[in-house]
Amino acid sequence: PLGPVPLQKEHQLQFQMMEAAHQHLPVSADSERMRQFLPRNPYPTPLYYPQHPLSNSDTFEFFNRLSIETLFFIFYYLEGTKAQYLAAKVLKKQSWRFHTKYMMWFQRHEEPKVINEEYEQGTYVYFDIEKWGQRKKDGFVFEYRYLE
Amino acid sequence: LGFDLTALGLNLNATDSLYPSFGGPWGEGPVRAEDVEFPVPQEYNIS
Amino acid sequence: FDDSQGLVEKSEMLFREWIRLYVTQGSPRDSNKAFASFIHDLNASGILKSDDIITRFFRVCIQFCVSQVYQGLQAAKASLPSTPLVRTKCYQSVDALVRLVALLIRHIGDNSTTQPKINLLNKFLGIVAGLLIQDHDIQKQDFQQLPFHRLFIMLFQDLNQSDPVFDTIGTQILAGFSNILHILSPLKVSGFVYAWLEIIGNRTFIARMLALAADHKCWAMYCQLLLDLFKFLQPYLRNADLAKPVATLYRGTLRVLLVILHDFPDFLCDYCYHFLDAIPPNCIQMRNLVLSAFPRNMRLPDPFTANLKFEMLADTAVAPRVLLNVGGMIQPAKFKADLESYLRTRAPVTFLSELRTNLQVSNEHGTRYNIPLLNALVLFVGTQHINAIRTRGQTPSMSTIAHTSHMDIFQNLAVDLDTEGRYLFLNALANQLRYPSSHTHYFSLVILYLFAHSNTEVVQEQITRVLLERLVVNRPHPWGLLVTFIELIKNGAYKFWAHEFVHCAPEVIKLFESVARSCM
Repeated sequence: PLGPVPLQKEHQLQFQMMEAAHQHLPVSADSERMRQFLPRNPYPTPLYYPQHPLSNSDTFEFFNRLSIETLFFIFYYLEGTKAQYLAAKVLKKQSWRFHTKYMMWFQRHEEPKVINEEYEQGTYVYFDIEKWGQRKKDGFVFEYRYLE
Repeated sequence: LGFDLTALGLNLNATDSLYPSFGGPWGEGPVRAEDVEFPVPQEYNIS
Repeated sequence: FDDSQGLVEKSEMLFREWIRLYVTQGSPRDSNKAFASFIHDLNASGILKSDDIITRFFRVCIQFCVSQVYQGLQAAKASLPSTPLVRTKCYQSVDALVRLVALLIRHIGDNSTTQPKINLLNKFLGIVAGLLIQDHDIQKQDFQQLPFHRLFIMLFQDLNQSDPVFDTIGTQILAGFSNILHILSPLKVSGFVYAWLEIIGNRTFIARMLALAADHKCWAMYCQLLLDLFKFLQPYLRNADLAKPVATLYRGTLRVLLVILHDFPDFLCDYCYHFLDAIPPNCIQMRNLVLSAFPRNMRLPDPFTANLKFEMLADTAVAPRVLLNVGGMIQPAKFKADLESYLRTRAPVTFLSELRTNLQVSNEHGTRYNIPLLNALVLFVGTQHINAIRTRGQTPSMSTIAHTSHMDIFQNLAVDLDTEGRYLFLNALANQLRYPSSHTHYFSLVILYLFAHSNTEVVQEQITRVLLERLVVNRPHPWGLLVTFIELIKNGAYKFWAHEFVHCAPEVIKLFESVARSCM
């Protein structure tokens, strides 16, 4: 029973501006932080590949089953995400420890020779991101104050 | 009559809140998991 | 105006240097090191010498980001910033500027006083807004929202990371952004409307405004922003001409409302009255969406339960929160005084006959009545009536609501108004049919009472139309609407199926039967 109400001139002007803006709607990237290693335009993969994250893929259990290289990959390339957090959590569970000075993960290779209040010294394994593999470091002094 | 509101790309039956992964008014679905900021320790600023 | 000699060039050079530092030093999330060195350059070049120069510096930086987009488009001979290069360059310079501003806010003044930080934030937001409006007016249909959109949303994200310094001014940050977005409302800057809705519909913005701010401190601000959106949409939705740009905006609005309905139903419950005044009466689905919200801690009985005893539900003793100053909306004061007097003493006797003139604002069809006033009147009379019945130690029922000055007013509105006015009046009643509450129960009774006791079929038919049009749209449907309609068609006292308008055409019969089937 109300019937239409004719648009006034100002509405028509507004509509023209809206229509022009409609030609270039914001895209999701406009509101997202730039991520160095996560391009916005995903590479098209064959459709028989999984196209969406697996349903339980953001859980600790799922990450617990990933390989050590994958965990390091996620940690170093998915900065500031839950995935990075979960990868770190699993690494810790597997006795890796993050050294904030070198920003690298270390794991005891053997019982350290020296352990005191401030540090422990011994042979450690670390993950070399340059060579993308594990290396061994003798006599490394692991200072607790750099323990994340 | 009207939109089928269940077909606007939102899981209205979800028990969790929708807003943390909401892809915005123009999105078709939730935001990418890797876009959602997660409070990680400052030390993890690797790049 | 009156930039001092060389200031623009110097500012631009400094900004380019900062962008370089931002990109090469630190990470997209941490530029403290770069800032530590750059702040000395800023200081040495006199940019920080005065408030005015800082303002001009910001303006130059923002203009740099904006003109970069237009130049990029020209170079690409494109009118759309779809070219990745234009976007990426814009992101980089805008993100760098945002980071610089965030760090300046973080470090300005000392930690004991927050005012300099708030001032700087509002200053910067004001400059962006000013340039946006200017650009919008100059560029007209060539206006590009991208740099402004990203400036706002990335600054909001930077300032809302968990950071002890920003946490101390958390509420002022939200107030600053709400205020500037209200100033840049779609009615004012229609070419920015999609970016604007993208900002207020952004998950971080929603999280901060509706979920994380303590004590719902920002709900009123968010309500204001939604009202800005509804008011812009109103003339287009009112005519139901959903041209593509409007349809896109409407769909986006529904997506945001659905998230709010799902995650923050109490917000919609609290501000429902504000929204109903701004949503056009013929925009049925969006209004249903708002009316369907019910408090998160409420268990809703199944409206289709056979023999549902509405009046026995514990919630019918509880009134919904009304954050609107309903009484204050009834103007002019004399009308309000007469109304209260009539409710009390049924005097002045001319009140009822003057009711319509008080509500009418024009003679043009479709806009004759002051809808917010009519809505307020209905809600005011209803709440007064419920209180009057309670003070008599009774509860609202078909018998206790009858033969009162309150019902006089409702019956007068039902009979005396023309079709348009009656439609709006019945809508105002139906707008109260929400989740179980004393209002839903009472107004359900009023609608059924008017149906049962009206002596003209016109009123009964229109009551049916108003209820039916709310039921035949896609879900959601408010609980109170379902319960009222089921009662109307099931309770033989209303002789619903005996009315001629139920059988006036085969498709109408079919419609009623399918609705009845789904309701029963």
